[in-house]
Amino acid sequence: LPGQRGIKSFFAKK
Amino acid sequence: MFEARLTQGVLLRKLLDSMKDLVQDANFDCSSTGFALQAMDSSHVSLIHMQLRSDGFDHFRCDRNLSMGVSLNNMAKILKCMGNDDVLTMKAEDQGDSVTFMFESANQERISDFELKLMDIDSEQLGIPDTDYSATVKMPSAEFARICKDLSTIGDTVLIAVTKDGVRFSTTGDIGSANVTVRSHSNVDKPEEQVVIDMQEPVALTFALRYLNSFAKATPLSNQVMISMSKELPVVVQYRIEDMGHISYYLAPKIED
Repeated sequence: LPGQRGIKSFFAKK
Repeated sequence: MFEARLTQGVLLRKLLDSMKDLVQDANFDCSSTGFALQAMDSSHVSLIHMQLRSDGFDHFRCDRNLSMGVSLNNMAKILKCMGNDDVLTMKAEDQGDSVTFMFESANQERISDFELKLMDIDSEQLGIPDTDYSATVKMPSAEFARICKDLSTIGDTVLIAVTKDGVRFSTTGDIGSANVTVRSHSNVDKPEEQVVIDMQEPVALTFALRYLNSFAKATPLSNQVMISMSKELPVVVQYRIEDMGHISYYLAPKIED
C-alpha cells in the first residue's frame, strides 16, 4: 500500500 | 486451570468473526483480569486489541497467567458449531496443549464439547499509551459500516474530516467521487442512533478503506462505534461490548503521495 505506515512505529515494544 | 463461562456464548463467535480476516494466528492472554488479545495483521499495518473483563463472565477462574496460541480461523470454525442461544464454557489446563469449548443449549438438552489444539506463537506485544484525541465521534456502528462499504465502490481510501458540525467521509476514484456527511444529533429515546462529536480541534486524516471495512466486521458486537483521531496518529475504531470490555482497532493514516 503506497503511503501506508506500519503500526509498529507508533507504539513502544513491551 | 483456566475456566470461563459465558451465558451469551455468541459474543465470542462475533468477536472471532471480527478478527479472523485480519489476523491468522494469535495468543489469547488469560489472567485474573480477564481474557484478552493483542495482535497485528500479517502486514503489520493495523493492530487489534480486545479485552473481556473477568467480572463480565458468569464464572471466571484463572489460577496462573496463560497464553493460548490459536488459529483464529479454526477457533471461529468451532464456534460456528455453537447454537445462537448456547452457554459457552472455555477450559484449559495450565500446562495443557489444548482448549475445550463446551456448548450447552438453553434447555440443557444438548451439551457438546470441542477441543482445539494450541500452538506456540511468537507475538510482539506493543504498549498502547492513553492518548487525548483531537476528536472523538460516536455514531451508529451500522452507519459507519455502510459508509465504508459504499465509499469502497468509488475509491480505496477515505478522508475523514471532523468539524464541530459533523464528520465528513470523502473518497475519489477512477469513476468519480463521493462524500457522506453525518451530523451530530441526539436521540433520547434511541441512544443507539445518536451521533456525538467531541472535538478539541478539527482533524482530517486519510485511511485505507480496506482496513476500515475489516474493522466493521465487529458491527454485530455493538450498536455504536467510537472513532478517535489526532493529527498524524493512528485512528482508534472502538466497539464497546456491554458490561464486558471492548475491541479496538488501530490504523495509521496514509501519507500523501
